[in-house]
Amino acid sequence: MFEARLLQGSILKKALEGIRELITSGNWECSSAGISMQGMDPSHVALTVLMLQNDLFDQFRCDRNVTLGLNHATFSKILKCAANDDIITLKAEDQPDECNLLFQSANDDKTSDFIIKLTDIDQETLGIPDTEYAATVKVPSVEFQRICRDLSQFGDTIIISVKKGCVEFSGTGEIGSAKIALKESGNVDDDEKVSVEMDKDTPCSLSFASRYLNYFTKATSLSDTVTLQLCPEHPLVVSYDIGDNGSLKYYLAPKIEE
Amino acid sequence: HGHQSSLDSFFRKK
Repeated sequence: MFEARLLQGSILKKALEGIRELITSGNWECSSAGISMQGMDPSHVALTVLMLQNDLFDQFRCDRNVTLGLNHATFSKILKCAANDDIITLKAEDQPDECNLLFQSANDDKTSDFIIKLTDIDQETLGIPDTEYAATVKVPSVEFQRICRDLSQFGDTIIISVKKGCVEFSGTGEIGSAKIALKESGNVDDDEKVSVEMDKDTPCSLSFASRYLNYFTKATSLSDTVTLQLCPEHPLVVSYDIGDNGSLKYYLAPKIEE
Repeated sequence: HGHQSSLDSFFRKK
């Protein structure tokens, strides 16, 4: 028996908005530790990894591991029936072929009860090696969303360059080119600030497809800040924390010079 | 800006 109750139901709604356009369906693995889901887009350029730890939920029970094979368009349609301040409960039997979703309104005068049919998804799980990142950059998530949107008007590639105390985003194309530089700001504890941490002082610069970065920024509402981790010739990691007990992470393969 | 690489060259299937 699996049952998980999320007081902040909006977390699930927002997570689905950040997932459904990249991966059409996925296995949501439920264990005593929490719920995790990972999947790649069809062209194997971006990997999406969702982690919702058990203490994100105010009630969490998972007697035996349960796999919920979910179609994300359907799941999203059902979640759209939930208000942002609804309490959402997920329930499933062992070896389930359906999942029960319960939405309770904040003032408890409305409850909605949905059953979603599960699908068999044979999806290999990828091992993500630990990587020493040359640079870890934190920027306000809305700022990053705006930069990706603005620069993608110039072309299909966005170059992210990090050097001491500064991160630069640039794009070039037929109409011209653009470069946006963010300086590390003073007190980095405030959510609205920029922080740039470098492993060594060697600058690094990588190119990425702007289309995917714009998919990732659909998760912006999950967190005030977004973390970018770069390492030469390695995938970019774009992370949105979900409170202190969860995250939605994206791994994007770089564009390699000829 | 070069060609798009694939994650398959970075991540191993478990």
